[in-house]
Amino acid sequence: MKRQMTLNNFFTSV
Amino acid sequence: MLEAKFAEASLFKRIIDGFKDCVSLVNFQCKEDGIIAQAVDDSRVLLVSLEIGVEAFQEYRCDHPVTLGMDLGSLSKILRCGNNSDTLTLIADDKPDSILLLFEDTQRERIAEYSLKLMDIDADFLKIEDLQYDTTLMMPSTEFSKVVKDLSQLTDSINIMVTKETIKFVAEGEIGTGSVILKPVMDMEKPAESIKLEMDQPVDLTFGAKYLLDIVKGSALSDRIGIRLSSEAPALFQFDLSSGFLQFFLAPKFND
Repeated sequence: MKRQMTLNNFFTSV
Repeated sequence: MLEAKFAEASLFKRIIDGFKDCVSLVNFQCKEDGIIAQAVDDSRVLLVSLEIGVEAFQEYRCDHPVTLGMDLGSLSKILRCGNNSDTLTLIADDKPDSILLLFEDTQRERIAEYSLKLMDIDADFLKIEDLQYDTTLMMPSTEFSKVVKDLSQLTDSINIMVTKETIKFVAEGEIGTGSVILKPVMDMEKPAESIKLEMDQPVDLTFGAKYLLDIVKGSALSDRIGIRLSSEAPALFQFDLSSGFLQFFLAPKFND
């Protein structure tokens, strides 16, 4: 099974 | 004061139709050099980034930066009231409660005016670093759209594999499997039909089909789509405007 990553895994909130 | 006039209302309609199904509340930031917007879908998997440069407008004036928070569903209802070939002017004062949308049919001297209430939208802004990509693809947006729509019928995940000479899309589902293989091709007579591939590293990535289905709705904006892939970062799908772009950043699926 593959798990869906979210953008929070890559980008930071500003 | 903001006054932003599109030569054809259809351009703004196509822009909004390109992402209204994946995000609903969006802050449009209007500045001297154009309008930008960023929004993330509720699952925080897909990020939309829009930039409309001044050159995309017939006339553009923005004296003070202003943020227009809009519900895209409501905006879309109003956009449907205008005809595609009408000019469309967006008008807002410096501290607006609402935005005015003015559709003008210069041939028939028909003027339609709508106002849309604005919203205070508390949305965080994601900082997108300059990402390094392993592979860059340029292809006809209709071709990409067809591949995504076809393979999505089989599965909820689509695998994209790129090697030096081959782009392979694969779907493995309960009812069966499917794959589409494309090769780089240069069409001299119809350059828009060409498929360009620049590969530094092969990639093998999996994406949620439902997000790809959202992304291909931007196809009405441009006959080309740029796709940038990396094993380490969200994929970037881009439709270029005459000035500006509509970008989608999509987080991949990884093995547990």
